[in-house]
Amino acid sequence: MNVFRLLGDVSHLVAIIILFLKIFRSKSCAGISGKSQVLFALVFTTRYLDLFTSFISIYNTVMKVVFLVLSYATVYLIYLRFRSSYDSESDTFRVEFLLVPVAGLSFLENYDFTPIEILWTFSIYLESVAILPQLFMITKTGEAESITTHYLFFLGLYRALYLANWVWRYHTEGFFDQIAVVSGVVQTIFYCDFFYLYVTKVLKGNSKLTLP
Amino acid sequence: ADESVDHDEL
Repeated sequence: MNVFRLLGDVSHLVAIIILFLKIFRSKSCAGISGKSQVLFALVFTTRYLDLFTSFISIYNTVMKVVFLVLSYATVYLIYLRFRSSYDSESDTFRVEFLLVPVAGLSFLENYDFTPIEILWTFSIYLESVAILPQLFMITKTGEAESITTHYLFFLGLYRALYLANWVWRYHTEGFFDQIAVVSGVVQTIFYCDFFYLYVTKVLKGNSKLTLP
Repeated sequence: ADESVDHDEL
């Protein structure tokens, strides 16, 4: 555990909590892509199957359970509890265009051809593109509430910090997880345009993000 | 596979 990894995990947790509380407190999921949230729930489900097969640490187990519970709770808020506020007309990204290639790739390029390992690989690949429905929705509507942009900022920052963690681990322990690193770079690239808008617009005091 | 790959990251 190094500082980049810890800050990355904290950033990830902060992002998920921001989104959950935003929906819970405002009793509305307006502007939020339910499809992205279902994909993230799928990411955690397929990645954390090792909760049943291997124990790494109390920290690891607790974080996995928290991520799983919060991701499903968020999906519940969007599709059941506050369904009337869900903007399905703007959430039109075709997720099968992500799921099919990602599933195919996880069978082709993995560390071990076993169900649990293929599902882990699937989760890594899927995570790198899971935010696309949300970004697509913002592009389509041309705006996002600032609280939504804070969520996206911390979610993007998390994987960027993991990149620093992987550089650190490579130099200190020779650790190199090619699948995670390549996917992590791809994932972070998707956020770059957003990071630019976040810094130049939201942090300059605009109440919401409007696209030029 | 005789040995499972260890993923210690989240």
